[in-house]
Amino acid sequence: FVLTQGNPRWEKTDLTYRIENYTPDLSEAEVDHAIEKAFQLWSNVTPLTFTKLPAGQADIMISFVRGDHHDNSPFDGSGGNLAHAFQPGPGIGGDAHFDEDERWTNNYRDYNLYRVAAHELGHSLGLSHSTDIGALMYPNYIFSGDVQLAQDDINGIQTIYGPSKNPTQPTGSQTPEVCDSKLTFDAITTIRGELMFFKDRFYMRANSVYPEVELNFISVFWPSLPSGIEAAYELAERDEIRFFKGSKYWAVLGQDVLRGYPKDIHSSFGFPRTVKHIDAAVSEEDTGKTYFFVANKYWRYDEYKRSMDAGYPKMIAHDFPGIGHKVDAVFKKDGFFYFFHGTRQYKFDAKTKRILSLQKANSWFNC
Amino acid sequence: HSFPVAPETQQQDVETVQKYLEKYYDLKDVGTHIERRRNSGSVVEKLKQMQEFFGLRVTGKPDAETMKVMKQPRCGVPDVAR
Repeated sequence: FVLTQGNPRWEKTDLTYRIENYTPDLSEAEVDHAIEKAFQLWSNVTPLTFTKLPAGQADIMISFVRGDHHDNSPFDGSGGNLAHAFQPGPGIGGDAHFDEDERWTNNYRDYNLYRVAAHELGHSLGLSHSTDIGALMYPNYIFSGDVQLAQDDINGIQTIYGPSKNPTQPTGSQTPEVCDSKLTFDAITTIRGELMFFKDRFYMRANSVYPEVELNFISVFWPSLPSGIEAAYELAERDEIRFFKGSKYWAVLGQDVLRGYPKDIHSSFGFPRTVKHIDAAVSEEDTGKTYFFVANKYWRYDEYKRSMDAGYPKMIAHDFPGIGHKVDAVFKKDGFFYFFHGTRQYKFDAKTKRILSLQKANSWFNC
Repeated sequence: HSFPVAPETQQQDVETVQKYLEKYYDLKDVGTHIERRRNSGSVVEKLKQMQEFFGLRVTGKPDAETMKVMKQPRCGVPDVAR
């Protein structure tokens, strides 16, 4: 996080705001609700309170304006600049302006007012732009379906105003750090020759051309996929990736989620009702067999026959000795399985049923 | 696997970079002819500052990845103190 230069802050905690005018894109009630929710994000983690005034001068004046609106920072029509806000202080200090040449929404379509207001109010309270891509104070518009303060935002605002008195204040989501030795993964899959690692709302992507690991939101590629993917595998023959969460799964072709998904894992793969979710999955291009790992057992599914092979489930420990009783993620590369559990990664040779090496889970990131 | 871009797109990119850096990275707008500035030290420095901020490859050049980030809609507050 970054504090605004000079550390401007409000000297009182009971702040007021007023919505001077309304965008025709949303009903007044929807605008009020979006702005109220945005203030709540910040009041939940600080001693600050925000009271809406129906008229008169408030600490934070909110308005929808277009082009040059006489504050030395003209808006630029549709796209580009979406909004801006001023640091704490008298007069225009703290005020937030939203570009009326944008379309304001209360859903995932551009641009979600709640999401942009949450960011601008961070400026109104004294925060500047963060380099943490998972933070609300990151300067570019990214809407991943939900709006929550990252731990980086909370650390920043509490540096200025201290924590909330409410003992149950929320903690923020943590953006994964690729070289964190404690990094674990929700799911991993190959994708057209690359590897993609999934953690919470994020993916990490490693390939041989770029030395740095790319970290971004899953929603950048697949906006309709949920966060917290639990398993994923590539069905290379059909150039499909399948993502699993709970009893649902999605099939994507490149960046397109195929029609008719999500589907149910019980009716599609024949899992018993006792299976509530999949821990990990991997498919073998040469045999057409897909391995599903659930708790301490695994199933084998025949992609050609589209049915589970007989005799399953079997115990993981029996056929994959040494990798433990639970798998977080798995993929296959160059004939070898790579099993992940916690911070451990096992390279496993299925032919000899031996572990060839034990590494850190993030060993692919050249830390 | 990006393809060669047409000359006019390059010209547009130069202007995009100029405006972006003036707006968010305190690049001084001295009104000098854009073409000549493309390689000026201050543009390269500011571009590196922006690339570092966004975690991009710090090349000092308006490469495709950098242009993609520059064209994303964003907040109008600068990323660096003015």
